[in-house]
Amino acid sequence: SDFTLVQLQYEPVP
Amino acid sequence: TVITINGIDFPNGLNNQTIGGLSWTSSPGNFQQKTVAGYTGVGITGGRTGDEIDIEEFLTATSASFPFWVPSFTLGVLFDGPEFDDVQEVAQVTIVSLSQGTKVFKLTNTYDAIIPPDTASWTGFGTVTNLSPSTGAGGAVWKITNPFGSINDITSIEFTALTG
Repeated sequence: SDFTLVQLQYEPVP
Repeated sequence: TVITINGIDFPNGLNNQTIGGLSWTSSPGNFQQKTVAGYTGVGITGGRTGDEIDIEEFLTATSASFPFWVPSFTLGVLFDGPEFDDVQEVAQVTIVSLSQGTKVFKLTNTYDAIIPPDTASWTGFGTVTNLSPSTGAGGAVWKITNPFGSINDITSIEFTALTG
């Protein structure tokens, strides 16, 4: 098994 | 404000870099971009493939200053078997939450003899969408939306591959 990371989205939480 | 980090943002050959406000590391190899079917993702040098995140290779993002919520992540070249004489590939995603500790999830590309639909199973929350099919000409790209549900105090996220 193997793959790539195409995108990560995150939202900082105060 | 949602921040988006893409595979093309990772500089090839480095293994430790702040990208999009998170501290990213790869081990034991270095960042290595790979483009298939128009989708560019970041993998890691070495291992079974020189440009993908393989078993016992780890791509990790850490935030030292603030916790975060994850609206989505997208993985590429996670195939399901016959295209490349391979297995149903499995990605493991581990998060560390301030309130819930370490949580481990898996994404498995489940084999479909006829596609569409092209399906994968995710052990977390949210929804799984195929963006590019698991075919010889496709990129086997999967977007997981709201993957960790309401967990909004994440301080790190790690990607690695498991035996398929």
